[in-house]
Amino acid sequence: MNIFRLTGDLSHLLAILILLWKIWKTRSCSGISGRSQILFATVYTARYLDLFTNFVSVYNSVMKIIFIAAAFATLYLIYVKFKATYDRNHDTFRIEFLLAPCALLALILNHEFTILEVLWTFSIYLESVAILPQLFLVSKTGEAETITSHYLFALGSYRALYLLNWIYRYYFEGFFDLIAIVAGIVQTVLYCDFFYLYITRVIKGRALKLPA
Amino acid sequence: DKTGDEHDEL
Repeated sequence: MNIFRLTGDLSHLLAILILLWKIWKTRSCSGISGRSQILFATVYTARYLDLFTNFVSVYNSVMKIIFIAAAFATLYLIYVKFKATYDRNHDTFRIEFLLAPCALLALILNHEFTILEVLWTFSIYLESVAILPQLFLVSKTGEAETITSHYLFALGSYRALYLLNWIYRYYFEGFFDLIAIVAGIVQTVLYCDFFYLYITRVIKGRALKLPA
Repeated sequence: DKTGDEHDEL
């Protein structure tokens, strides 16, 4: 555990809590892509099945359980409790176009051809693109609430911090996982446009509206 | 080479 990994994890946790808090507090999931949340729930479920087979640390297990629980709680809020506020007309990204290639790629490019390992690989690939329905929703409506911007910034920062973590681990521990690194770079790059808007607008106290 | 037992990150 190093400072980049820890702040990355905390940033990830913060993102998830901001989203739950936003939906609960405003009693609305407007502006949030249910489809991205379906993908994230799929990611955590596929990746953290090793809760049953492999113990790393109490910290590790607790975080995994929180991520899975929060992902399904978010889905419950969007699709059941506050479904009247769900922006389904704008949330139209076809997630099968992400799920199928990620599944195929995980079957071909993996560290080991076992069920858990292929599922782990699938989750890494899927996570890298899981935000696309959300970014698509923001681009369709042309704006995002400030709290949604904070959520996206925290979520995007997490993988960027993991990139620093992997650089650190490569130099000091000889740790190197090409699948995670390449997917992590893709994931971070997808947020770059958003990061730019966040820094130039939201931090200066303006709403996140896309340029016309 | 890594195996499924070695993923220590989240």
